[in-house]
Amino acid sequence: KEKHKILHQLLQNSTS
Amino acid sequence: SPTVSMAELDHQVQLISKSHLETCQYLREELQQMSWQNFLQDEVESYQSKPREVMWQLCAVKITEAIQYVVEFAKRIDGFMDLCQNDQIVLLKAGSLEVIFVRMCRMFDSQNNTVFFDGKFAGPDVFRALGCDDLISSVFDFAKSMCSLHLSEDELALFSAFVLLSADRSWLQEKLQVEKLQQKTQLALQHVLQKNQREDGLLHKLRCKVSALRSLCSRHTEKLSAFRAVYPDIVGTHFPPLYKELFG
Repeated sequence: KEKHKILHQLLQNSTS
Repeated sequence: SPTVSMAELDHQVQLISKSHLETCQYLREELQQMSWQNFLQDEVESYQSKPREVMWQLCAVKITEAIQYVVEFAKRIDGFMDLCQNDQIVLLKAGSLEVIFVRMCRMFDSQNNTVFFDGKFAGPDVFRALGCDDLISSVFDFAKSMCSLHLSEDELALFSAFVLLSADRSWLQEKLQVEKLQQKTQLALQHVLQKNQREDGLLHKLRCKVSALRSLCSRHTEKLSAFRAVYPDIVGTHFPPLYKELFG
């Protein structure tokens, strides 16, 4: 998870 | 397929087209309005005289911006967020650049052999400082051949989703789930091609593009490794973190 921190974050952000 | 109705396929086409239009970064009309704006010779020369690492960094930033839109596209594809997180990441790591290359044909002017980049339309010579003329020329050739298919926005949307949902990517944990999504997308793509009365061979032509996309992406990875071998600190400290996560 640490390796793809930003991608995880982008995926978790709700779609605007 | 006997398990998917026409109405479901229509719905699928509508959903994916909507997701595509909401996340495509530039609308066709916007691009059309800017289509007369080409870089002037002195501007081309200024890109060419940038240090290699500065031009690489600029392109990495532009690719990263585009990738953020592809992530949003993926999130809005029905079923994508139901996949396990590992598989979401695997599909985006392998497919986001491929989708950017597919989307590039919207920003490409075949007549002038230019692509919208950094505010204006740029020919391949703008990218000379990267030191990857062969790759750049292949990317332009790919965009030109995609343009020659004259895909509509809904066809492009479905093809992008089909590329992103490739079930043959390495390291997928729930391959079957991805396969189901990709099959459903392929049916929707076939459905839209039929509905738009496209020629019979178009689906085959699109399937051939998949291997071209893979080749472009692996060549991008090779060029990045070669660049990183010479400029490890530039990549480490100046490249966007998301770019490093995806291609590092």
